[in-house]
This record gives sequence, structure tokens and C-alpha cells, in this order.
Amino acid sequence: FPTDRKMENEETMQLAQAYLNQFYSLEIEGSQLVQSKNRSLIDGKIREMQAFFGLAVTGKLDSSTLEVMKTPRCGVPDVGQYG
Amino acid sequence: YTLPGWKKHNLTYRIVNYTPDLARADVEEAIRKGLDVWSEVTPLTFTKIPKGTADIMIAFRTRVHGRCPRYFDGPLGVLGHAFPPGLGLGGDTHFDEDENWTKDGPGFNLFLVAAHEFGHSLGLSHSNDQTALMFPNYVSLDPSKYPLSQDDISGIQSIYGGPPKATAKPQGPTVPHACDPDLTFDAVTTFRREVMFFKGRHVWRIYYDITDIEFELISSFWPSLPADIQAAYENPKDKILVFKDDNFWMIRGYAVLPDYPKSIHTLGFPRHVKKIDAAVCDHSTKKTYFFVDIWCWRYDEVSQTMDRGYPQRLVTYFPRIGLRVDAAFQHKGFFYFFRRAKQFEYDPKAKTITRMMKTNTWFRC
Repeated sequence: FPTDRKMENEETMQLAQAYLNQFYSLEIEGSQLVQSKNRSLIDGKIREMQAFFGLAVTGKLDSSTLEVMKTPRCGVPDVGQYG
Repeated sequence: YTLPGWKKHNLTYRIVNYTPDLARADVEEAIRKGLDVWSEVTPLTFTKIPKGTADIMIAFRTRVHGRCPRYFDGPLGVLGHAFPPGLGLGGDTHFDEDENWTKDGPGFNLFLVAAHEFGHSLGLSHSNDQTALMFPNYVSLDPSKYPLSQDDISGIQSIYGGPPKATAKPQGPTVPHACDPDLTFDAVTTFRREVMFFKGRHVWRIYYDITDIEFELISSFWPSLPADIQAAYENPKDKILVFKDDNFWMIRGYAVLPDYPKSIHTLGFPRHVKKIDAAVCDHSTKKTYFFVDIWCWRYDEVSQTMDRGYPQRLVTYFPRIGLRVDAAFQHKGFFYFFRRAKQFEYDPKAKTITRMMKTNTWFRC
């Protein structure tokens, strides 16, 4: 059971990371950070996305945040110059 | 939003390819409606061109595509993207062909996604207002309802201001379409290496040696010229003369010469002539033909006087052209006469019509 759960968590984290890379420039800002700092950067990006979509700002990948991340959308980033 | 947006307000768009999910006509309608959403609340106008480089190039693509710095991700996920105003990719819009595009019913409504993406092409970024069209997530709104929220309208008008004042709008269709099969022209003239086609407030410009077509407001070149001009021609001294009612303006390059407009009666027309329908200069003889109702006058550009023995009936002097003409110009020795939606190519040496065409043949529709 734990193995499945672990895999599920990894998939969720990959989905979230890809989403934050594409729409909240996580990759650009996180590329030069060490692992620990990167973790807090991801939390911060999740908060930023939750605030944009009017969700509870927890920094955690709760179900409503994941649901928004899975919704079909426009490919233009939500923050920063989309140019 | 992103400033300064597009500097010109008359933008062109081109549909580079089509999705097999919809009939071409449905794609064209969805794109046209998606642009109309924005032109209704701004001074922007959009003209479709069939070839060449448009301001907004529209294409259906998959995965990694061409020079585009973004990619698509297969079905669902990202539906489309667009780039802010600018050269090259600026303004361009791409739709993910791996999606199921629809006009109404299951799948993603192309009109709604297109209207959103065109918001980006005009300089808007995403809105966190869940009722806004520029909200990033796809919301299947009723496509028959007007999709812009106040947030969208405030955003786009922060860049371009509101639509032209209602009073300033001329009656009837505000923006002529180059490929309208019933298109007529107010006036046509050569202008150095270009040909200019005047209609209402607008002018199309084509260049002899390249396929580009530009569509602009007359006032963007010559603010002092009125709309709805009636005749224009290029004289042998690198000037164009533009006529409306009993006035005419002389233009050299992009400058309307001072002391104009002048009365057409200074050219030698009698008082009863109140307006000119069309004019064309035969550069081989330096004679200019003025068309007034069913009459044709001839003006000598060298002596700058009207020739004796005129006016003559148009049908006599230019047989089979018809009773009247709307516009005329000379190109490579031929005269081109425009009457309603028809165009006649005329060989002045052989004194005969060599071709009959649609008025907008020059726009390669």
C-alpha cells in the first residue's frame, strides 16, 4: 500500500512541478537553488497559484488545488511578462 | 495588460491552416467572431489576408512546433497560446490540434478559446476574475452570449481606449472586407510603386513587386483628407490629386501640399460640374481623363488646360465600358476601369477591352 501511495505522491508532485514550471516560472527561479530552498520555493509557488485562483492559500497540494491544475487551460503563464 | 499594445489599429490576420475537426467556414466564422469581440469595444479593426505575413498569424499545431518557444501537451491540458503585440511571433496565436475543436457541443468551443487567445495577441495577460474571458482555465460559457466581462473590457480599453464615438461612425458597414465579392471602390490611383484603393475611411495599398497588402485608415497617412473621397490620380510630376465634391487636394509623398484644397473649377471645369467620379492620367500622352457622370473630359498635364472638343460621351470615347465609372487607374499601359463590382482592363491604343474581372482581383482573394 505505502509503495502505491508513494508513487501516487510522486506523480502528483511531478504534475504540480510541471504546472508551476509552465505557468508560475518555477523552473526559471528555482534552477540555481539547493534542494531545501527549492522546497520552500515550490511551497511559495503553490501559494501564488492558490491566491491567483482564489483557493485556500496553504502551500499544500490539496484536492481543490490539484483539480485546478488538471483543468484544461490556456498555455500562457499567469504571472510575469507572458511575452 | 502589456503596453503599448499595437501602435496601429488596423490589424491583419491570416489563418495559416485549419483543424479537421470543423468545416473551414466554421473555423473562419469562429476566428472572425473571436476578433469581433474585441473590435466592438476598441478602435481596432481586423482584416483577413489570404497570403503573406499578417499581424496575427493563426495556426493549429501539436507538441513542439516550429520556432515557437512553447509546446503543446497532447489532448487536454494546454489548449492554445498566443503572444503579445510585436513583430515576428508577436500577436501570433496557436491552437493545440490534439484537442477536439467544436462549434457547439462536446469538446472545446473554438470561438471561446480564440477570443481568449486574441486577448493575449492584443496585449492582455490572464485575469483572476473567474467571470472574465481572460481567466486562464477553460469555462464552457454559452457561446451565444457576449463573452467579455467588465474586467476584460477595462483591461483592453486601458491599452486602446474605447470604440470610435458612435457619431463618428459612418453609416453602413464600418470596415470593408477586401474579399467581399460585391466590393466597390470610391477611387483608385497609382502612387509611385504602389496602387491605392480607397473605400470610405480606409485604403488598401498593394505593391507591384510583392504580394503584401496593407489596409489602413486614410487619416493615418493624410489626417487632413476627408473620408469617402470620389476620385484620385497620379500626375506625371510625382504627385497625386484627390477629389471630393468640388474640391481637390494635391499630395506629394506623404504631405498634402499647403494651400489645398482648391476648387475643381481652377482646373477648367465649368460651374455646373459639382464633382468628379473618376480620373486617370495616361502617362504616355500626359493627358488626364476626368469622368463626370456620362461625360469624359480631357486635361493636358503639360499646358495644364482642358483640351478643346470636350466633354465627350464616355460610351463614345471608351466604347463598351458602360455609361459611368466609379474609379480608374493606369498600370503597365492599360487602363483599369471600375464600375460597381466589375473591373475592365482597357487597351487605350487598341481602344478595346482586353479583360473583365472582379473589382478585388488585385487582392488575390
